[in-house]
Amino acid sequence: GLEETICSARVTDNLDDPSNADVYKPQLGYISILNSYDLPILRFLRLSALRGSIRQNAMVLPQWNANANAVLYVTDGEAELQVVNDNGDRVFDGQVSQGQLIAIPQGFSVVKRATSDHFRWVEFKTNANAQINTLAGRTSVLRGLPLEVITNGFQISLEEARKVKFNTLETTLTYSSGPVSHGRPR
Amino acid sequence: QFPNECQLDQLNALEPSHVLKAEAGRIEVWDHHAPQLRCSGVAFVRYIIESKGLYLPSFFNTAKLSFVAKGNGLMGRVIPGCAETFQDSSVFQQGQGQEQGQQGQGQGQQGQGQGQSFRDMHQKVEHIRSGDTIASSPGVAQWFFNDGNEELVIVSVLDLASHQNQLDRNPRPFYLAGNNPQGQVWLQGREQQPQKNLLNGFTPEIISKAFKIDVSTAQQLQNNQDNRGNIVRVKGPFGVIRPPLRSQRPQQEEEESVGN
Repeated sequence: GLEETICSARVTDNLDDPSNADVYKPQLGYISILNSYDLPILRFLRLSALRGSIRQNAMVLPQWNANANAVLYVTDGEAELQVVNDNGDRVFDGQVSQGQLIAIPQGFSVVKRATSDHFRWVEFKTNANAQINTLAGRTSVLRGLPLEVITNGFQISLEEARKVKFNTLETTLTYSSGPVSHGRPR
Repeated sequence: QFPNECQLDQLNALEPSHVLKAEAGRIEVWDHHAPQLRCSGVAFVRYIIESKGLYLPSFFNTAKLSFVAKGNGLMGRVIPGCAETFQDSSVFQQGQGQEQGQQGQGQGQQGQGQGQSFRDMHQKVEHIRSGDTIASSPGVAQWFFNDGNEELVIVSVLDLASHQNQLDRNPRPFYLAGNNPQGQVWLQGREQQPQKNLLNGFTPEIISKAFKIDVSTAQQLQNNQDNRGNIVRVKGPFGVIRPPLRSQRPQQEEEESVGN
């Protein structure tokens, strides 16, 4: 029985093929995810991976890993990153470039914006089916909240709450020009 | 776990060790370093939400199981990828809706396409009442609202030893809104720092770009001047779209079911 399962199990998959992209915007780039649905053996490892390749000024909307830690390794280019921890503190605010590694723990929110022609990275996640939740965008947590929760939670008007909730139609990648980073973490 | 953590020679009844006061209630936290809780690998929290109190959206680093010990209210969750299936009635009045849709378009709901108009749409909201047991996954935002007249008391266990907790053996709430001036007093090293919401950690420029809003609104989302805590008082109507309460089902519908 083993030769029919473990020995013949597929253990490789290529993430550098944009035709397999899960998120794709011609002007901004693509993101491919490799989880246990794509590569079943990952279920045993309880690990998954993500490959991103975005152009200059493309921004990955702020998001957090709901059920995994992530380790991000830069393979090409540079990007500005901001990372926020459970206390609401910005624990990283700066550039990451080729060859560098940064760990993003579960629940920590992160935003990435490419500052070089192409920013490419691979992320390894400690869950076979890592789930992200986004703070902004059409499938975001703010979009899923009632307006009353937003108005009361943030003490903003109904009109402002509508803008917060509905203005961003993208789900993952958006365009963002100009500097957004202010140097050292607060 | 550290070695011998479960070498317990004596057990005792535990009381909450930390109380977080808020505008419309309080959150009582048991010391999760207490030997018996440490051995069990859990943390325990009690939420006391006053009438019209809204426990602001938050998510945790691990699985949580809650029990409604008293009162009743509403509970909302936002699960990644789920649609906003709760929409207000104007969507269902198709013909009329269409006209409104055009009108709606004018009200800044650009990009909705199909000319639909609506007051709001959001993910599922449920009624909760005493006795309800609620499962919460890590990373999934959840909020509670007390729409009754008595206190809503919810007790929760957080399974810190679960494999779903990818962080350390501490209960770590992440708040999407609000500001807790007392801070995460149950965590060593965080006693003196207020706990802010997630958006507070980003620069206003990032927030304004991500949400496509102006920077002043982005700054408001950061709740910098907010000292209400994590349970705030809702002033005026709380017009969240909700299903009728079980007891409010139309009489005829119930008779039909009896007939069958």
